[in-house]
Amino acid sequence: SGDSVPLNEAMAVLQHHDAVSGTSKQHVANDYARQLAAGWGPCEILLSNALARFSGSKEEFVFCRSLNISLCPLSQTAKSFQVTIYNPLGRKVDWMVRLPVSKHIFLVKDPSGTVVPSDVVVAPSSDRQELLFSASVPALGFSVYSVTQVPGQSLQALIYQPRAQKSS
Amino acid sequence: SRIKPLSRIKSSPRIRPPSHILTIQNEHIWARFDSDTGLLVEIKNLDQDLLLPVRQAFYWYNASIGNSLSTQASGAYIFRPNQQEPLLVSHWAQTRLVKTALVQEVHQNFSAWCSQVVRLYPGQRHLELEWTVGPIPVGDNWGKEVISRFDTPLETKGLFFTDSNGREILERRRNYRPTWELNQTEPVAGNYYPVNSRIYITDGNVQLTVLTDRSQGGSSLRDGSVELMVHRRLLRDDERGVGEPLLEEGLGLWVRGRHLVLLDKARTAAVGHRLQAEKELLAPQVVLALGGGIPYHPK
Repeated sequence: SGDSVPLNEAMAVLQHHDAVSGTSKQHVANDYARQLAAGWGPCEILLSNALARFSGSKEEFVFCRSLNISLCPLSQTAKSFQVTIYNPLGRKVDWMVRLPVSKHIFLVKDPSGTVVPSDVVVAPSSDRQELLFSASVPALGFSVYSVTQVPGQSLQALIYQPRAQKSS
Repeated sequence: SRIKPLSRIKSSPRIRPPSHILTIQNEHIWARFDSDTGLLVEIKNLDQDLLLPVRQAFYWYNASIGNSLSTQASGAYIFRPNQQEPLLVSHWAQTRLVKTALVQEVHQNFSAWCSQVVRLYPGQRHLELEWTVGPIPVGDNWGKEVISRFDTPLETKGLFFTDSNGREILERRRNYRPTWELNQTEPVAGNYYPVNSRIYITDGNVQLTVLTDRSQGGSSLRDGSVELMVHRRLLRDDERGVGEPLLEEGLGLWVRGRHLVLLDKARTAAVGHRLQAEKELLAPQVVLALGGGIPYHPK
């Protein structure tokens, strides 16, 4: 079962001005980070249970905490996966999803099964690829998009495909 | 593309490279980069036909270790540069341009410890600057306090605006306090204020707003200029109680964050930055799964 109390307590401890403004000794700052990280785990279980109940299927939900540095083992290895996007705002938002992926081409479908435009770009200062697609998410709600690797198509083939020589 | 350092180009003006324009744009925004230096130099709001020269670059203040005026060093509690002028991280950036149907971005590499991606998605009404700074080198025994600074020709008459927890906007006036007669002894730090979500400058007609994805220190130290502190690494304790310098162990931390830049008419700017700041603060959360799970409800 999930539990948000550890994260609540960590956030309560971090109301201290040392945590808010970074005026603690290094080992204390490290401990603040440790408490937060320890609180995330049980909270993610809580979120997974809620998502399972609302989406109607029990999934092994994965939270990639390092998307800001293009790290996510699941999206970088799986041939197909689901992306659930939760919108905490009280209004619908369109949001560009960026996920690190392997060197392949992907097909992205929206909740109604319609293929949506997607792109694969090289992440800055690295040779990692990122899959981009625009997701539309309802107010205080979530949308589930499915991503599937297009078999046989690799990114290299697409990029370095020899252009048909123009007839002279 | 590898761009020659400015110094070499200046020394032989005749061989200036062809001034191919480096730009990115979507339906609402157009941004231009100097083709010699790779730095952002202009932003245009296409909807309102507003063009503003905006030069953005990274600088660093040399942290004070105390001087003849005061023994106060820069530290965890105290920001105190040892001189008023910050130093440029780099006069130029190595750039790479990415343009696809879903994104246009310029990757700028200023140094081994400072880079940025300037990005535009379709439909976006702000310019996204994803900065990556660190580990800050301190091998020269100088503590460094790194800022991102935007310089424009806006005549802002010493005024700028910062928010308080994303709600109230406070007017700030350089070298001035509304509640007492200020004897300004710190021309830089004495004009720094907390920025929780946004800082902006305006000449009454045009407004330049920078949204932050976390609290930072910020200021406007000359008319038309806005700066935000993104990272610090110091070598002295400031004698205010921590008992150690703001100095991560080992190599030091590198930090990545985003600044969202909005250019608007002053009278319509609020709706733009307020709605965008809400989207930034309450950003969607992404959760992944392999799919094919068993039904939650047996039937």
